[in-house]
Amino acid sequence: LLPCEIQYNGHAAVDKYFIPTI
Amino acid sequence: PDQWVLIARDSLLELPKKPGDGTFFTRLRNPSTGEGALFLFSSCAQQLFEIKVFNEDYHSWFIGQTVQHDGRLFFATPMDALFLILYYLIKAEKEQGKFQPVDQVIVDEEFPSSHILLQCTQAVQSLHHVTEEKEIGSKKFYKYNKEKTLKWLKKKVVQTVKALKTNNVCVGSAVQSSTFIRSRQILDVTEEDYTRYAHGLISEYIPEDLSADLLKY
Amino acid sequence: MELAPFEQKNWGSSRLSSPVPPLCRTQQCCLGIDEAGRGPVLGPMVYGICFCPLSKKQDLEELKVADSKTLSEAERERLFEKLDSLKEYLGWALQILSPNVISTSMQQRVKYNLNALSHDTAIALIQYALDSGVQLREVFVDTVGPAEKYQEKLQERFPELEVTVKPKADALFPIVSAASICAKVARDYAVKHWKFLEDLEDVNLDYGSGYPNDPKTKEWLAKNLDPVFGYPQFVRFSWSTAQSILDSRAVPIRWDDSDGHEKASSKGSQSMLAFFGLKKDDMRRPAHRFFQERKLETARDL
Repeated sequence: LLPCEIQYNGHAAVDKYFIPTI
Repeated sequence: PDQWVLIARDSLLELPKKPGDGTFFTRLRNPSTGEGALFLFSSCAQQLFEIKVFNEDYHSWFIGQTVQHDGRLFFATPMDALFLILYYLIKAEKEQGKFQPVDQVIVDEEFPSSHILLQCTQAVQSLHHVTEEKEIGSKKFYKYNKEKTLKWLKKKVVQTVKALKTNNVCVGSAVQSSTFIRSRQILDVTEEDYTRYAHGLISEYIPEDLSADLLKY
Repeated sequence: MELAPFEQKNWGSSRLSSPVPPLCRTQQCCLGIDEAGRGPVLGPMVYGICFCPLSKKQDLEELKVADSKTLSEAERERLFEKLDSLKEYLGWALQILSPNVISTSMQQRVKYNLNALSHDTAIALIQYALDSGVQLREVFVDTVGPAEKYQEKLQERFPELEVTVKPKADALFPIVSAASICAKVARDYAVKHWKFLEDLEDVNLDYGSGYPNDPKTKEWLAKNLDPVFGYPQFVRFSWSTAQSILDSRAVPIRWDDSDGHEKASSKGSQSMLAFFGLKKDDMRRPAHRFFQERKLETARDL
């Protein structure tokens, strides 16, 4: 769940730009 | 949009034994507001779930390699279908004041799915908690009974108080974050605070008049 | 120049330094500060300091470091090697501010502009030298913003030092030029050896000068834009060039504080009567506190 509203539905290169961290 | 994020029991995802018997969403009448609200029926409409939504501004979801604009989070929580049936029983009492078969009571042109409530066997079997019953031949007839209903609702309030205490829900006048854990117990929270809070929660599921009566009771 | 600590964590800020020459701990010293990479929209900004005993100022002049602006990258590197070899009396330190640090500082809710960031970095480097035992007496700095105000600020912060802030200080004071060499060489190296944190395919570093008005740089920015995530962290998001490409080509994104400006401007055009009428939502009984506190609502539909 993101702390911002992305006004778009569709593909996102999450693996490339996002590194989930605990 | 054709995708939402919902937290629900695993059992709701089980495949139905027959086509058309699976879990489904529908709009029914909210017994407190009288307006339409979203509900979920489990397979064969055995169990009713209310749908609540966590809706805070400025959220979206990453789901795998996609973005979902709609940042809401839905919750499906089981609820006693008798609350919804009660609405129609009270209405029938006001309009006609006579014993009727329950399938004639739960008729709603605006929410045609309401008849599915009759499939919630546990709720139908509990009708005697809120009605007087008469049996003629093999058929049962029901009439709303306020005293019995208040007694039933009181049990609900008592159960809710227990749940509030078990779950450490803050019911006192001070506002605090639900994730804040105090090192000392708040001593100024009384049994009355719990009861009023529980009454307020139960009131979310009953008409306003009945809520006022319950408070006095 | 070895920038391994920064290379491994190039989204943060890194300090690198030479050992402090023993002479600098026993003799009164001068210190010069300069920066590299203020203007580009790509890559880090580097602040460098050089310090040496006052008695060695002449030696620095003889090195002819004052002409650093006219040097090529290779020549600058050679000069840096020379400076670095003067370990007996010359020390240096660098603060590398990643493009990510620049962007997040400038875009945080409490305004922290590039000048303030620069000043704080310079102050931190001076303090570092003092903490390392350097017997500082004179400090020479190139201007960032109005020279007088900057000098006042530094002088107030370091009353025991003689601070001189002047435009084109690298041409006037060899110690500043030496610092400029260190900063420029570090920036050149950091950009050349940039490791993209993002798993990008076929990204090339042929971005032109890296300055925002360079068409080749703009083309590179447009080519490496992701509509959801924007740019790789090599880019300074806070630069208006970067932002305007995002505005036109990326998906709109709204944050908690995005509406602050919108609401302020829209309220001004509303009729006062709009605040007195009861809206349909207001006529509904409010939800129980349990739900309000948890931002839970009854779902009316999907």
